[in-house]
Amino acid sequence: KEKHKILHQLLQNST
Amino acid sequence: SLLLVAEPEGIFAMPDPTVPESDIKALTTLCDLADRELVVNIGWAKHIPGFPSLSLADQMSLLQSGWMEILILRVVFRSLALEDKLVYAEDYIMDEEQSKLAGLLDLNNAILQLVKKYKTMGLEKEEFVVLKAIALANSDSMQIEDSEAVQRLQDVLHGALQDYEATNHPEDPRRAGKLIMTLPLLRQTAARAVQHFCSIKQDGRVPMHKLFLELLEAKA
Repeated sequence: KEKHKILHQLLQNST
Repeated sequence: SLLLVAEPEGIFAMPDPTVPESDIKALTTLCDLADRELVVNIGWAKHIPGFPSLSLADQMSLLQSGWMEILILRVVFRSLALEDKLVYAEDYIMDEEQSKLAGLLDLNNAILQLVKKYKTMGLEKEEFVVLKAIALANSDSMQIEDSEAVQRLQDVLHGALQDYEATNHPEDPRRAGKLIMTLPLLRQTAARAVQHFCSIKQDGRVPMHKLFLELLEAKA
């Protein structure tokens, strides 16, 4: 998961 | 209806006017465009009914498998009104000459084969938005945790397509199936595109942004 942190962050953003 | 509302606006490529035309410039423009489109597409995925209820890990897995199919399907739909040209963005339309210059002739011809198929069928926006969501839900990731939940998402989207066709194209009871049958060519074309951009990445001559790199690496 550490490898895909931008995707992870974008999915977690509420917008 | 929810998918029509969720459909993002097109974004602009804005190629740098101070840089002379070259293969590197074209590829840099496309990779930058793809990176920004990916951000938009991740926001879009969150509006697919049922997608946000999947675990975060499964949302990631589907996007890591299906992102290039989504990018390509959007280019294909934008290109339906033109002849032998690909509308990567409203301000970035590639013809055969430009495809050659960028070293993308084979890839762009494969994408044009998809355009031709959908033109023949008269693909409608409603069908396009459902098909794109189906491509994501059906991206065949090997890492799915809850495959029953993903199956339910596929069923809901498939049902929406069937309902739309039953109402709007009762004269062709096989239209939904015909649309689903275009997905193998989309998968095949996306795989070619990923392969091509992976080799461009290895060359190291084209700058790529982090999200695009991250998703290319997920496919490597």
